[in-house]
Amino acid sequence: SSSLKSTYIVHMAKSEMPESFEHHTLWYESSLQSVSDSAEMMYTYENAIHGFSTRLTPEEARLLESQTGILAVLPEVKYELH
Amino acid sequence: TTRTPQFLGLDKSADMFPESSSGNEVVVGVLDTGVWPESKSFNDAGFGPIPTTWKGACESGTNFTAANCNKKLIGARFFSKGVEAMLGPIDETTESKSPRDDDGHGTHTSSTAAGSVVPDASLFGYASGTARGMATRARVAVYKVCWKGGCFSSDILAAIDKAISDNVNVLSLSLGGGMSDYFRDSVAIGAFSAMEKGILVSCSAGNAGPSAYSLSNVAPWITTVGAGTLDRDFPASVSLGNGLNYSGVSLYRGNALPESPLPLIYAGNATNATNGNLCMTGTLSPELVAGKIVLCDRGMNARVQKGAVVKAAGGLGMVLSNTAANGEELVADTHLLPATAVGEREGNAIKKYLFSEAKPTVKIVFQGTKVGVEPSPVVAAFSSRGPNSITPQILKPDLIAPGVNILAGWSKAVGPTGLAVDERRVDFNIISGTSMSCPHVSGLAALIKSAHPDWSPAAVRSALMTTAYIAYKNGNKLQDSATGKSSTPFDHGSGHVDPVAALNPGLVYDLTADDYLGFLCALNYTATQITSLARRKFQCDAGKKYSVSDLNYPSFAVVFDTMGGANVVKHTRILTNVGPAGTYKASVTSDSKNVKITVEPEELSFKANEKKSFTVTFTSSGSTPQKLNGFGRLEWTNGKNVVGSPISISW
Repeated sequence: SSSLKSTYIVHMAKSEMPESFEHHTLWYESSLQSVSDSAEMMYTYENAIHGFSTRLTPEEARLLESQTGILAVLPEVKYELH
Repeated sequence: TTRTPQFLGLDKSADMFPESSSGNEVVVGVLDTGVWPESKSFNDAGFGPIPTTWKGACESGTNFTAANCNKKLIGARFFSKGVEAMLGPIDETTESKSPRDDDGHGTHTSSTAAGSVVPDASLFGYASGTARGMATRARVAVYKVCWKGGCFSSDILAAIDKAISDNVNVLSLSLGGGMSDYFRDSVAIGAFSAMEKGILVSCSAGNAGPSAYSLSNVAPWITTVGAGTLDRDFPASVSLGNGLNYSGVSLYRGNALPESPLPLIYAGNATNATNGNLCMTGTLSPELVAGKIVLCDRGMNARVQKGAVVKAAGGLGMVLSNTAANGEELVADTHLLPATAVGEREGNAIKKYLFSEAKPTVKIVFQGTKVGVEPSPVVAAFSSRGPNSITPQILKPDLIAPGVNILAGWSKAVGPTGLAVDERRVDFNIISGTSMSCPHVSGLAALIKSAHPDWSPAAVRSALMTTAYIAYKNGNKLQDSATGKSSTPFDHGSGHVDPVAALNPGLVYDLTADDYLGFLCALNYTATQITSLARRKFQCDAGKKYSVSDLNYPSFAVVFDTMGGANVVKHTRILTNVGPAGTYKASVTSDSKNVKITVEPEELSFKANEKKSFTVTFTSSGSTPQKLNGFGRLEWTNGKNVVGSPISISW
């Protein structure tokens, strides 16, 4: 259920993108859709990392992390001002 | 800021920094709570066209349009998808869904780094003078990532992502998120990519001091900044009925207290709550505190909140006493009622009087602003301390900079205390934290970058670190506010920043992105973890021996195995000459008799731009000493430049 969803930052190995994808964002979307029908990309990262952030259940996150081309699926962390 | 330019010697050396006139435009990006663009600190008078390399934008939203930017404030973006996904939509009636700063923190940090010159600045007359940022001619780009609900990693990473493509030169982050390994920490990950693009990333060390291992933002590609005091204070003394006086500090300005002494009561005796001594909301009995000055203990809730609690209960004033957690370090606040903060020792003395006197009385005497306070700087007690909990072989913090009672720009959306009940509005506020010291270094890095546009982020950091000072003019070592004794490299890193010396460091310890990747190989990071940070396939060379101690860092953290036997640790470094040709000689000092330190070679002769390597060998006698940390220093000097590196030795 969506109430169990948390934010994750998904790190992708861009060099492992299958040639069938014309653009890396299409590959990101396809990877995301393979574990979740409803999840949407919040941010797509181009410079700081290769990847995106999204809302997933823990099970979806675990499934995504096991896929080829996924380097890491890291949970959202709260930072504080100093 | 109104004092740090003099304190750092910038006022005497303005012509040494070319800044924008030479066309070497530098953009400082600040990730924080946004910006109050109407602040005079973002006045763009005298600024030329925005650099053609700038790709940033001024985003519109609540009470903010592109018209709020100018030739000084050239970028303003906000990132809220992460916080909204976590906490629900932003309530735009209480918080601006735009780059506008409703908090004040972001306006303070960005104006500290690169604010324009503003004459006649002060907070209620305190700290009056001409306010300016460290790099007055640098351009500012703000990236709002912190909201009332906090700062979330997905938003922070998105902001760094944009800042890189916008083409900032320096990134300033006065925030932290605990201690996680580099490949799990979004700030470290984003900072790595920024560093690869030539962007210097300066981060606050944290306010979790004086506990050991309390640092955040310790990745070696980040410049980690601790906090020290200025030579300025805001005395407000406590005068007791028995004739004894105790010193305190305050930024209170408002209705004065009566001339005659007022009754004094301890908050712990004016409450039914177990933590009533802390003056928590709703814990004070109005019948007992009305018309009196209340002594509250520090801890749990915000210091200014305690003042508001006393005021709401009918108290006329407050004496805020430190406890053992804060010792004698005093932080001045703009309380809503007449109040002063005293150290633990003074607080205990006042309590002793209070408990022994049937009708104790007190007066608070506000004495304004005092400059020339010595010794200064002193390491702030709150400044987070080493050792580095992630990689003990990298000494952190890197250096300290002014971070106590700093005056800088503020948001008009909030009062100087940040409390909802505070309806005062100010152009400038005085606050403390490593949040304040970080943008000092960010701005100074921008100055160095403008003078040396071809230097890498590591070279700029090296210049700032190797020229930092560790002793006062009288030769005494820098002090630690937490202990009253000399501070160590775990407290002050390489020392206190000296930007004028950093301009011409003589030699630098340079580093490339590949050097850091080799460092990750030495940490036995997996290929996946390294690829995550590097954003490209990087294979550690199986035939190569990687060593953490060979990272070309401008400081030395030696860790000996305690499992007996003679122990030898070698650190190899490469120095790059950024001055004229010359010969440098090495000298080493150490307080650790159990360790022999040798430098090979002891003398290095450089041509212009030449690189030379050397090795420092640390040999432990074998027995683990009672004191598990030792400290020392390596200096290379040509008679003019001194290239200093701190040494920490741990067992």
